[in-house]
Amino acid sequence: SIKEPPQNPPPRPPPEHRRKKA
Amino acid sequence: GPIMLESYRVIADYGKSSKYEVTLKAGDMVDIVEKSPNGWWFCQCESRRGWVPASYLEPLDGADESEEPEPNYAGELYKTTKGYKAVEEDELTLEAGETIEVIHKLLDGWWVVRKGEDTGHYPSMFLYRTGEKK
Repeated sequence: SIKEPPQNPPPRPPPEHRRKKA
Repeated sequence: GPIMLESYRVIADYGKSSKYEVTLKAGDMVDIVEKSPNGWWFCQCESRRGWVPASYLEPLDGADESEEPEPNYAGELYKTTKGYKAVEEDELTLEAGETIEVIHKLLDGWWVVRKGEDTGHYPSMFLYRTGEKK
C-alpha cells in the first residue's frame, strides 16, 4: 500500500553528494 | 490538526522504481509529510503523492544536519535481519543474523556500521536493535 514505505533500500545519494564514512 | 510540510529541493534526477514512488527532477521543490528512518520520505508534490529517496533531497535553508544525530563512535549493537552485498566501495557486505555496531544514523537510510575492523554503509531497514550493551 502507499502508506508503507518501499521494502527495498533507497538509492545511495548521487556520488558528488556522498559523505565520507564517519 | 494541520500538517506541517517541510520543503526540500531535488538534487538530481530520480526515476521511480515502483508504483508508490514519485519520479523526481533536479531542481524540483517537494513538500515532505513523513520521514521514514529507512530513508524513504513521503512527498506531496502538486498532484503527485508517494515515496521518494531522502538521499536525493536537500533542505531549502541548508540546515538539515541539525536533525541528524551525531556519530556515536562507541557504537550501538544491532543485528542484520537481511544480508546485503556491497555495490559501492564504501558499503559493507553482511549476512543475515550478524551483530554489528551502528556508529552513524544518517537520514538517507544508509547507516555507518562497524564489524570488527571494517566500517561501511548498510541499509538501516535491514537492521534491528538488540538492546544489548557491549
